[in-house]
Amino acid sequence: MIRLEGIQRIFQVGDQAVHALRDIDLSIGAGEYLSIMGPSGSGKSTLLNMIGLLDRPNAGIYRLDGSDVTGLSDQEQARVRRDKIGFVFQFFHLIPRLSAAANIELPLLLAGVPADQRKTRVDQLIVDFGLTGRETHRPDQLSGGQRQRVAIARATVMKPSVILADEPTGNLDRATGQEVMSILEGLAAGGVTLLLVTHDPEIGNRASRKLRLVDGRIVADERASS
Amino acid sequence: MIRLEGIQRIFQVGDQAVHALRDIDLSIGAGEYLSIMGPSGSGKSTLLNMIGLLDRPNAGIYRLDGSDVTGLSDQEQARVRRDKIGFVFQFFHLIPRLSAAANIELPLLLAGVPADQRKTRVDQLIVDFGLTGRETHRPDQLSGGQRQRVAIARATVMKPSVILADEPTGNLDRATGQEVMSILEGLAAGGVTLLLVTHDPEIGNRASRKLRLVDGRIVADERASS
Ligand SMILES: Nc1ncnc2c1ncn2[C@@H]1O[C@H](COP(=O)(O)OP(=O)(O)OP(=O)(O)O)[C@@H](O)[C@H]1O
Ligand SMILES: Nc1ncnc2c1ncn2[C@@H]1O[C@H](COP(=O)(O)OP(=O)(O)OP(=O)(O)O)[C@@H](O)[C@H]1O
Ligand SMILES: [Mg+2]
Ligand SMILES: [Mg+2]
Repeated sequence: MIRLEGIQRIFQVGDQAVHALRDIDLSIGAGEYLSIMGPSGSGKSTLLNMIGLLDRPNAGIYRLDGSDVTGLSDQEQARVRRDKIGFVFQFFHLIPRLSAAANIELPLLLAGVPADQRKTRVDQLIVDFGLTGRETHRPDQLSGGQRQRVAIARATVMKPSVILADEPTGNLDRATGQEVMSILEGLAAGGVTLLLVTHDPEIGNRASRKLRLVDGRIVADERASS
Repeated sequence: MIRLEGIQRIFQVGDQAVHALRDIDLSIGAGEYLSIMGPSGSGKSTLLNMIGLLDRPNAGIYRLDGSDVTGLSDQEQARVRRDKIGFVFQFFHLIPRLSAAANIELPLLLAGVPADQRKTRVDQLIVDFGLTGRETHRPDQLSGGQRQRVAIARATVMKPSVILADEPTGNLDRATGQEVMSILEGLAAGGVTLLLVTHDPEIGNRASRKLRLVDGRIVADERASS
């Protein structure tokens, strides 16, 4: 369902060209559970942003569910993103003026989901992610790991078919990280395609397929023995 | 050199009182290397902010190098902070419009250090932290782990006597995290007082003294067997 062919991403900084992604060929089937690891600066967030239609390649083709999405306009990309993809950003990107609950609710509100359904779903996620007592707090009134959990809850609230998570446990202690992982893995078991960027091998090794990025290239692509 | 006595920190959110720190008594000698671990939301960042004079307690006394700093004005706290403390924030707080090099240089510039000395010191830190080739990039043109390293470099650039680091390896792969830790531990070996908040037990266990926070209280304070 996700096919990248010959993907290149080059950032221009003054007269310097940064090859963040080089010759990426990647095929990911619906429902796969994949981790992406590699050194700091190796291109993991860039790859995830590409797949999440938050960025465009300089060369190559990206097919999502069979259609070429590389050439879509910004608005078309935004619509595909809203309909299919839940994204957990490495640095969350929460709305500063909204409470934790309102941040989680926002995608539902934008999609026109009725108020009673929104309340039910947000209330459940507040409980699932251990945010009870923090619903009314704004992001600046939350700890780092609480903000991270709000970001993850928001990414799941529309029940997307693809979840892209950039370092989802980076600000969490081991126990809380395990709780978050069982929620995400529960969704993957239910058929969601889950792509997880992580620096924690204990987290990355749980995936059924593991990619390793170095200097913008995929240098390893292993399937765990079942 | 750091003495907290009866420290309380209560955040008010609407009609809810959040007891982020409860009855904190803590004595840290000059040159100690201490880690602070505990669940997400347990008060680690709040404690570090308190020690770093970025926040004030609601009750209790904080003595730094023998003098009561609890009652200092904002300006006086800022001056003590600038002179004595290097702070690595959980979410970096880099200046968006400045390059990596200019972000690292900023404390030196504010302190009136001459240009040639600033250049020498910043150039060395760029190399030490593996940021070669990224000096001119602004924060939004850096990876998460690169931003984190800029934040750490900035915290060390004035050679402060106390370094407070909030999750300094949270966005780093294992190898890069080890490099950063040897820089910080090198400073600690040279006499800097190093307080490190971390979710990674492999990192936290390296300290010679380990605190554990739960729900705003210190529940463990262990010295490693030498
Ligand atoms: N907007 C940009 N402009 C210029 N260079 C960029 C930009 N974004 C990223 N880069 C560079 O591209 C490379 C890959 O960045 P990316 O954020 O994908 O790395 P990463 O693997 O996610 O790293 P980390 O583990 O530190 O988060 C880095 O060297 C970075 O400096
Ligand atoms: N400005 C604030 N207003 C209200 N509550 C706050 C504020 N800042 C923090 N809190 C609350 O105080 C508690 C402690 O927060 P703190 O950021 O110190 O936790 P932490 O141990 O650093 O967590 P993490 O490991 O997730 O970073 C949390 O429950 C948080 O919701
Ligand atoms: Mg990244
Ligand atoms: Mg914190």
